[in-house]
Amino acid sequence: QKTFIGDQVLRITVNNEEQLALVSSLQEQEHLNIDFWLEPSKPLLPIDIQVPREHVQSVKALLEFNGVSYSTLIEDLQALMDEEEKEMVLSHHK
Amino acid sequence: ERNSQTFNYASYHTLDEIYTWMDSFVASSSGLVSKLQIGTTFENRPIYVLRFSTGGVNRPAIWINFGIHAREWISPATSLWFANKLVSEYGKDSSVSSLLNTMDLYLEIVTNPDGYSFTHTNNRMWRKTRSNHAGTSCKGVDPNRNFDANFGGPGASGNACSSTYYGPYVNSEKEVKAIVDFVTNHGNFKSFIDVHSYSQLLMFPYGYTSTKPKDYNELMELSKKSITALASVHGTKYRYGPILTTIYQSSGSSIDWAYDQGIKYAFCFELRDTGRYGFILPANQIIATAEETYVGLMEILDHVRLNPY
Repeated sequence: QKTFIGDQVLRITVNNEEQLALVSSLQEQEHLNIDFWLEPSKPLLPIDIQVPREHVQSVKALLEFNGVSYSTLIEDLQALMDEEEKEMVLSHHK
Repeated sequence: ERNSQTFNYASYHTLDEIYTWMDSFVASSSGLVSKLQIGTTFENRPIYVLRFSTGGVNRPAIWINFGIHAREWISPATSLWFANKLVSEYGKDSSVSSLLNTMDLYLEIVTNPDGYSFTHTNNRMWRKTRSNHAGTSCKGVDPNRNFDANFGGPGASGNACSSTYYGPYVNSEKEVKAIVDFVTNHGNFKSFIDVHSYSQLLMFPYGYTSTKPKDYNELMELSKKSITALASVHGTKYRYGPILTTIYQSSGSSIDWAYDQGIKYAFCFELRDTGRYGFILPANQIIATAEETYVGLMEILDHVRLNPY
């Protein structure tokens, strides 16, 4: 089972085409292994990305440096999954 | 959970549990529902469709598939509740009764069985199929980029490691080919609905072009009606419109293909999930999601029934 300890999901809001292009370019940087849950489309529509733990700080720094606003939707993806797992087990016992 | 009456619809289930449920559901549906196998997956699992029919030969029909993207667990969970609701409302609710007395309904409860199974056993965030293709070590294709609708165009990736990889060729995925063959051979589908989950949207063609479909006005009006009805249940707000302007450009999607085949009422739902839970919507929201989706879907299905073409 793959774990997602420390993985975060960021919601990004871009204000213009330049910022949109910057965030879109993250898709091509394969080493970052970013999973786009909501892909870039146009300014003001949210973009949700799942960022592996080891790249969270660098991705956030890149966004901040370029004035791209974001919020952290999910602090720790694995914690959510552990909750889900618990619910599944409980449901099975029921 | 040995029969559909004691089945816990408020929980997520594994593929084996769902397949077992299908048999007991069919057995308890007094002949209204039958199970068809429309193909096998890359890993050789059966692909099933539930057929709701009150008789007749090759009646006009409705197609709804759920969970083409493996990790979107709320979609199949909603489909189970929806199927059960249809059977329990038939003969009581006039919309459901009229619908099933005039049309057949086909539900593909788990559209990507290999991927779904993989999310339960290996990687909860898996989205694609599990196929292998020559020339790459990365597995899987995004089945919703693999249909014959501007295949390989903008809004899909040629990189096999990407989560939106369109695949080596059109219909390369057995899960996609099964749908395409079934719908094409049937020849009398009037509506094609693909149910996903993330970010509350109701969309219609096109995703691959900014050209408006010829039925744009009708589809816009119907979408508005549907999401208004849906919101009346629990207040969940949806956005609506063509895929391209509502969310993003995507090529090779199921509903674009269906629409280009002449199926006018082609829609794609993105069920409730604000992002706070990712694709891990808490189980205590399953029933609420199913309830509101049922109401939204029935608006569309009513319209389809009342507007034959």
